[in-house]
Amino acid sequence: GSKVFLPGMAVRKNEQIFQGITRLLEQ
Amino acid sequence: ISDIAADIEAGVRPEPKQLEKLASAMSGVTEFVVAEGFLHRYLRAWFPEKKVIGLGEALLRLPEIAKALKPGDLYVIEARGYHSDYKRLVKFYDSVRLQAGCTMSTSLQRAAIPVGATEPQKQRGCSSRVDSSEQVRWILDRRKVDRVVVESVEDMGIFKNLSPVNVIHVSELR
Repeated sequence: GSKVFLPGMAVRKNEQIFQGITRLLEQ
Repeated sequence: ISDIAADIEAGVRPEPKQLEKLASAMSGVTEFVVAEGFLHRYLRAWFPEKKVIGLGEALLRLPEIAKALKPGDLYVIEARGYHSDYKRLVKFYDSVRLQAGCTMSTSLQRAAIPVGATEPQKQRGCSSRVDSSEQVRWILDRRKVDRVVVESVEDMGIFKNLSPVNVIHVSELR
């Protein structure tokens, strides 16, 4: 199955954290 | 989904048409990883066949993140998502706590203490039952910690203002 990440506004506003999470979840 | 989330937080129920559109966009999805804790309950009700987990749980399931959590850390749980799946998550976070040897933002009854999730409402001028700064002072009271690790980005600012130690997001654990 596939996974989808819903980051929400607070994460979206923090570019560095958003990119870090995306990298980790794509592993 | 950002629009729907903003509506729900403001007390507006999504239209059936919005939900249908969302369902068709998510038809191939089996698991939601959701940062906004208040959405967990709604997503489980709308998509009972799909798994809904929080961002903290998704990241703590990665060995490189779990290993980086240390005994001197205070781990701050995102309270709304935690309480929406309490029976399962008490066990999950207990095992994380025991493995890492860290402390967590839970009460003696192992209820997660809410912190920054109410900040957006306050910023919009709505009243809130929770004073975030007071909650943080209470969580930090008489605790000696080397580092604070938060699940919710909203909690970072509040802890940075009030904690003498380094504050990081769970995704920054190394």
